[in-house]
Amino acid sequence: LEAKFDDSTIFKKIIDSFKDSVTQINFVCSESGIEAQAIDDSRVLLVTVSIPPSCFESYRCDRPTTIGVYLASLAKLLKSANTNSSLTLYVADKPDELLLLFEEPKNQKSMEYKLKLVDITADMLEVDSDMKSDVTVEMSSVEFTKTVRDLTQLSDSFTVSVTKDGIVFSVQGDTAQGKVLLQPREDLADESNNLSISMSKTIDLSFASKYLLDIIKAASISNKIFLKFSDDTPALFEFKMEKGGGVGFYLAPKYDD
Amino acid sequence: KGNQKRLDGFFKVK
Repeated sequence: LEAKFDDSTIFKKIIDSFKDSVTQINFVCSESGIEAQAIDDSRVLLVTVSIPPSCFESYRCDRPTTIGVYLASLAKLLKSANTNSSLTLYVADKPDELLLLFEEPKNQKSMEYKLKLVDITADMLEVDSDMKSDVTVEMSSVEFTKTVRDLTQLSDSFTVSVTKDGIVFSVQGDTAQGKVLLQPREDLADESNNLSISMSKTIDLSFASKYLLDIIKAASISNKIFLKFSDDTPALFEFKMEKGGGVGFYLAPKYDD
Repeated sequence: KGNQKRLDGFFKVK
């Protein structure tokens, strides 16, 4: 594998977006890019990552390769990333380490790190990325982040309901309750503020607040978030990158039996 | 709101 990002912060943002949700991950590299999936220890939150060749300045993968890493270690190395430096990932044919080369030609500087790869045996779940859903919402990731931060302070359960009037996020704590209603809007001046809802039926789902606080760490990937909900199934929270690919989170709901 | 579901109940293991 030899894959070069023209801006090293792209890879840093991707890794930082889920490094607190899961501890380790297998990156599966092939001609069609880098894909990964990891589930958290409680088996409630699943992270999916897709980095297609379009995200790279140059991308070459001669043989399919799996790269297992501890995310805490990789995140340490990526602290060196900045917008002036490129980052090339190298993995040899017989992979036992990942080489990261940061280059800042303007400053005549380069940095090289090596990370020992780990053998991760994790089962993969069969998720259908084209999963049909009753409700799809596209909204500002900044707005979503603020709403999650504000409401999750009040309760460890977070409810989302969608009707034709809009999307309602609500919490019911022991001492306080809160509710945020967002209606579809079109902001011609700033398209990232748009909110659109497409739905075939209403939904009302609850999730554990702590996972939502993990998910919003990925908001730096995109100024938009796509939400997909169906009754009594995991929700998908997806951040798509400008150049293709992105990071998605499948979150299992809470409900009464 | 009751029980936390796990993803295994929804997705098959590959």
